[in-house]
Amino acid sequence: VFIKRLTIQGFKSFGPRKISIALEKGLMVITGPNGGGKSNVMDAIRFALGELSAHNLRVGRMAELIHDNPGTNYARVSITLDNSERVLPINSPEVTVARRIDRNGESTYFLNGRQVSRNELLTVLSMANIKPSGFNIVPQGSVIEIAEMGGSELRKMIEDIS
Amino acid sequence: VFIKRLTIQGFKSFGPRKISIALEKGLMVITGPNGGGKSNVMDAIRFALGELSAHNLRVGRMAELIHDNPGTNYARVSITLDNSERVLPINSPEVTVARRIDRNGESTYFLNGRQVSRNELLTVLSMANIKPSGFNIVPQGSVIEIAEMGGSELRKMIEDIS
Amino acid sequence: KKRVFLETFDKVAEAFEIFFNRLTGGQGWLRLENPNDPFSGGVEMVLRFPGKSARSVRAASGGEKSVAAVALLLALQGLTPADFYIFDEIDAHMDLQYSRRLAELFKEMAEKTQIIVISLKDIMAEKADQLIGVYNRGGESRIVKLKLEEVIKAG
Amino acid sequence: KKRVFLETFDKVAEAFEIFFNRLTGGQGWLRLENPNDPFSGGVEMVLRFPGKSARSVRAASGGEKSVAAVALLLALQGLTPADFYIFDEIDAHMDLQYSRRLAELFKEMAEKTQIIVISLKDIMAEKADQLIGVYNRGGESRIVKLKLEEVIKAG
Ligand SMILES: Nc1ncnc2c1ncn2[C@@H]1O[C@H](COP(=O)(O)OP(=O)(O)OP(=O)(O)O)[C@@H](O)[C@H]1O
Ligand SMILES: Nc1ncnc2c1ncn2[C@@H]1O[C@H](COP(=O)(O)OP(=O)(O)OP(=O)(O)O)[C@@H](O)[C@H]1O
Ligand SMILES: [Mg+2]
Ligand SMILES: [Mg+2]
Repeated sequence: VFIKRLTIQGFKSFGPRKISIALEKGLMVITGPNGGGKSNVMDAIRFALGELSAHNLRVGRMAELIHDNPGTNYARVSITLDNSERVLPINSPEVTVARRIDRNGESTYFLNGRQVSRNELLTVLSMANIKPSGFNIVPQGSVIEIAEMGGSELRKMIEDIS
Repeated sequence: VFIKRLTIQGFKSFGPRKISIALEKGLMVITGPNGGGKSNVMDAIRFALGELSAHNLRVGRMAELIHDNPGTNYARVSITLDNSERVLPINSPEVTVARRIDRNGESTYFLNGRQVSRNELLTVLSMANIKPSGFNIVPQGSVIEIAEMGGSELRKMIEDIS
Repeated sequence: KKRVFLETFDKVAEAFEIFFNRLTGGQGWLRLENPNDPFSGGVEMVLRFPGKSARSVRAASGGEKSVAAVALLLALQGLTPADFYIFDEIDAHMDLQYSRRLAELFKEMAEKTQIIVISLKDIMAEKADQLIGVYNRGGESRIVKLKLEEVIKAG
Repeated sequence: KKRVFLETFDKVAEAFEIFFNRLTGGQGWLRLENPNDPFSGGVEMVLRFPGKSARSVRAASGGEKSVAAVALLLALQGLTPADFYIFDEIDAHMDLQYSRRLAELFKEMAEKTQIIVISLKDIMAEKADQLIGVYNRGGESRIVKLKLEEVIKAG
């Protein structure tokens, strides 16, 4: 279940005009200058997958995820997942998950265009073992933290996943 | 008062065979592969200038500064400083400071070849405002620490130097 | 609980040895401080880089620590395989050699799974199946598809 | 004590503005949270990168934070000038643009003082008056004088 398309609108450094990219299986490399928005792309993916921690999305409050241009009132990110093997319990070859957040900090979730509760979305994604945090998502600076871990922290980390 | 020559022997990744480099005023860039010994060159300079903190030299105990080949029994670093303006209170156009540490962890200090106490060495260097730690010596990773400082840590840092 | 921990530990330790060797050509091991009572001690990481003697990770250089951390991360990922991976600048402290080995490893892993890598290294961009640039124009982020010649030219 | 702090703060704040603009082309300020009672609050860092609105350093990207930290470091160094400086990989998170501006700044500073920089960036090596390579052979570090063509060829 890989990501086929990512659509970002009004999320962090992305303006209100929709931006959409198609992705393939294989190695995708994202480059560009400091402050360009590369890590924000990763934040957008985690946001759409249901991330609840403002800290993990590098903001103080969730409402700060909205592009700080006064004209922008919401942020919306949608991810189209490949479902050709029907790992997700939805009968379509592609499944689109979307999330929108408004200035009041409230989030709305969508599955193939239909509004759903966050719980329903997470349940569907969990069938493919997909969650917004996990060892498969490695934020900037986390390698240095692992490198600096002491012996007992290392043991605790392995304890937590066993 | 700049560094004209650096001689390293048995210090950290440097073997017992003396290595000596001449330096000029201007921009010197040190490059090379990970683990090559670049940061150890900086440690060698701080060591010779009187660094007492094993932590600042990235070892557990000072005796670990000695090249870990069993045949090596001491580490020695000497720095030749330009003294053409006689900023240092020594009547020679160049002043060489050297420090040797033995397996028992004891350090011996030399000024132009004559053995001196650590205090005498530090007093001489302080005339040129030279010390092993200070804002002019920026270790690997310290920029990230500064970048992550909160508002009160920033204020404390400025307090400490005012 | 001890048995579950030890099973997990063994899997991670074995994967760590493989990934560390793959990335560095050297040997790396995870060791329990107290094998009989794991929870009373920590986990040590011992590294033997090519041409050097075995040392604790604490004694390694900045870049050496970082490549060992990547090997550990990949070993931990092996416990619960995922269909896509996102890595944000994990090669920041790596020299050209390690960056190249990491890029080659990702290229290989990407035959089976989707790997999204954020990186400033040209060698990683060269290995990409798909390469995009994210930059700021007029206060807004833009995304462009890149051809490698453009990256090298701008670089 | 408050007067001494404020005098120091003003000097650092002024130098920070100059260095930040020099390195980024943008504007950066240090502000006291409580100007009337400095010790009851912290020091805020506000950054306005070119083309963007002013934001706290907390909201900046990894590389933006790092270039702001370098500007602060240089501002603090200005309080007690030294005859030599040693910088160990302060450009690790910088892209090509910032790395180039830092290298040009160091080149200029090095006209008056000795600057020793450890860096893995080619652009820094290109600006060097003196370039040396430190590498490991047979468990021992060696030092060689380098010519730039050799670095580019190896790279
Ligand atoms: N809500 C928002 N509105 C507008 N801009 C924002 C918002 N949130 C974050 N930004 C901006 O996004 C930029 C950072 O983006 P990001 O962290 O993705 O950069 P990056 O490309 O990863 O850079 P680096 O290479 O330095 O890590 C910052 O300049 C930040 O101020
Ligand atoms: N006493 C010692 N005897 C032998 N080798 C040592 C000793 N102390 C440290 N080393 C080795 O020196 C190497 C690290 O050197 P250093 O930190 O200078 O690397 P570096 O060139 O700065 O690398 P990086 O680019 O990764 O920061 C390590 O491999 C370490 O094991
Ligand atoms: Mg980033
Ligand atoms: Mg180093």
